[in-house]
Amino acid sequence: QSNYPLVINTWPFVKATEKAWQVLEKTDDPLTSVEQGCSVCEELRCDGTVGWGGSPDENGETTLDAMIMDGPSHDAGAVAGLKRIKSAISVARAVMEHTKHTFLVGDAATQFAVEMGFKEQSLSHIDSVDRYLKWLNNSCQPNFRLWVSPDPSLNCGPYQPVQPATNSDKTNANINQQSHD
Amino acid sequence: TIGMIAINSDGDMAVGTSTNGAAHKIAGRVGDSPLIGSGAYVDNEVGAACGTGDGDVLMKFLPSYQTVESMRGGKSPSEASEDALRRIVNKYPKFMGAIVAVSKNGDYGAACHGLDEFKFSYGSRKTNGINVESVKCI
Repeated sequence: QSNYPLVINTWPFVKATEKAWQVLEKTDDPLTSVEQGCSVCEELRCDGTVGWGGSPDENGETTLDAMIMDGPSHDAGAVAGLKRIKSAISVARAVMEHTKHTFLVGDAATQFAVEMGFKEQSLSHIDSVDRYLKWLNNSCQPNFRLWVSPDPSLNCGPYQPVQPATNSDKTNANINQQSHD
Repeated sequence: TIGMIAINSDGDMAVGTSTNGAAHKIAGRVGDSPLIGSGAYVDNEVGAACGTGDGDVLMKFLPSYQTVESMRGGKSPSEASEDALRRIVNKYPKFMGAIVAVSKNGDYGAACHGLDEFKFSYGSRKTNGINVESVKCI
């Protein structure tokens, strides 16, 4: 007994689910459904955890990670650390469909995306700039550095490595509903 | 982060993820979302899963692959998701994350840890529009 067709996603990102469902009903194509659904979240910047203008890194830059996988062919494409391209999951699909590789990263992934016709543009938003400035003004807290000098729990960098003195609890207390993978 | 699963009228499936990662990460850091088997995974003969949470931990356990493999072994989507999370929590008790899974016949389930509850959304012909459900975390 089957309960499909069906779309489902992590978190209550209803607009993304709606789009994915509309595409699935219209095309019966799960790959395009997933791509278009996730693309809506990239455009809407769901919770600030998807798409441009969120989660600035230590340099204040937003970079994007995405992956797509097709069940029938078991083919997949992925990008990580993608810079200056907003449509991350569509670039991942381009990796899957226009290369014999699976995973491209960083500036080289951006170069590939541009070659595939994607527009290169800033991923900054007033929200990400504001969040970055608040982080700088809060002595760069929270901070993912470990066993460096100056003390990363109190200071911004640049940092130098120091000898680890004890076993470290690497649990990311900085990961929460506003900052996650 | 969004992780998504779609299954069509023939039972064919696809998965996808998209994220901007952890805020204030060290430049160059990548989480689990783009890693096949970690952020998401599909085996068209068995089912699919996708995860969310602390990618620095999740990527060490390939939880989406584990969830699909547990469904292959006969577990329901909820049981398989919980099993994959328990393997993580055994090593990282403070871990925060969740897994959503769909079996080949379209049954779905989810599990979470480190939150009070986890909400996810889905749509099907049986639902009138898009529904949001929640699960209590283990």
